[in-house]
Amino acid sequence: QTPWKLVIHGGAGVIERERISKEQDSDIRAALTRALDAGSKVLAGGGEAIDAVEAAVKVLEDDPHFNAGKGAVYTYEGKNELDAAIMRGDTRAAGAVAGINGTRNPIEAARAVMEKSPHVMLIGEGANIFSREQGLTQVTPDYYETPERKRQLEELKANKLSWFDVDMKYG
Amino acid sequence: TVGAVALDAKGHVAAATSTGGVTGKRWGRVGDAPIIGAGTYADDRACAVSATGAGEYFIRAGVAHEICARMRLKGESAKAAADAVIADVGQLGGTGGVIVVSPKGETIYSFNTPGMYRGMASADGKSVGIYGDE
Repeated sequence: QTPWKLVIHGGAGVIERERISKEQDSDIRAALTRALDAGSKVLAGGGEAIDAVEAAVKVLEDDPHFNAGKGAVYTYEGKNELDAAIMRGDTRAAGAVAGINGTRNPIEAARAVMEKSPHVMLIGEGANIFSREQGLTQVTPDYYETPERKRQLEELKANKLSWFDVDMKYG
Repeated sequence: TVGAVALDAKGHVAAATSTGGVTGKRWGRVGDAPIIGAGTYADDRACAVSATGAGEYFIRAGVAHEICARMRLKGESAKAAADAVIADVGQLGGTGGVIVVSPKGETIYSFNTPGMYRGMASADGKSVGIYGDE
């Protein structure tokens, strides 16, 4: 047997100690740990890598500290447009969605594209329809909202900053 | 952006990435996360990669596939390949990072930003980090 491994990320950018409170630091580390635990549980039980990465990403999508799922950033129009992709190394099967909203966990939609369609990428309203047809959990637009993301959009609009200036935690 | 890469007990790798994009995006902008080969890629012959960063630069560099291709065709380690490709992104003017796992069991981070939210686990234990010096 191969020793199993799992690596996760929750975004990169100008992340400095003086810009993150102790509470935020603690919450973020706890969320990362939960994501590792979710993926590790799959792998330690002999499960597949594809199931482990989906499980880990879903934890991070559900946590408002990260720019994915709940807590995703706003478009200029004040909406959330979510993107996700998944790929397995044994068959190189892959699935992706772009510009979707309404699906609670976009990574589930990407996996459904990979496994339940002959395609690799679906976008926009078509991808939303596909997600609903696959029976994936749907949410209303307010599910994704967080006060911090609203503040960031307002700051961008008020200061006419470039896209990359507001938060510098990329996606 | 969030992501994960894994190696299972059967020696197979996988990658997943999910994002909201960038604040204030317009015109249906899409970054690298859902672009297979840019922000996400997995190939048992080389590695699995998930990226986070300034998406347009990662698309132009074909980051995830490029890392796997360097490992498969040049025989580079995961660390060498990832560092080289992230350096290339930097040359283009982009910033961000990647996580990589290989079928050999290599697990690495590579980023050119001050920090990256990240974590790593195996049967031996787990660790998380935020800042660049951790």
